[in-house]
Amino acid sequence: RKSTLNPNAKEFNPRSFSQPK
Amino acid sequence: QEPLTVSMLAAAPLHKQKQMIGERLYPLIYNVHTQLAGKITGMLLEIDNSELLYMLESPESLNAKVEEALAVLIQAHQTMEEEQMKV
Repeated sequence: RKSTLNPNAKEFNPRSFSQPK
Repeated sequence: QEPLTVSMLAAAPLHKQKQMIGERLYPLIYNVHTQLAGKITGMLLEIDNSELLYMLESPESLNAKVEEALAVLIQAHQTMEEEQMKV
């Protein structure tokens, strides 16, 4: 079945996520 | 970190709700698809909030959605490449 997800969705930019060291 | 609840979301303005859910989704996706985490999270955030909250609490449905988003991204990329080859 066709996915309803949109490949051109705006990329999410995390604010509080700190890259694991 | 306490789970994100409907009441926490309801207390926030609509545009902030997506950011709040995204902050929870992103780390989970980052563990599996580091480079594409931002893109996949953005795609999933277009899903309605109630389904997103459910996915935050059920890893298998989240994984299924993430894999679906990945498949859509790969398909879109291949289509774009084919288009470029035709030109």
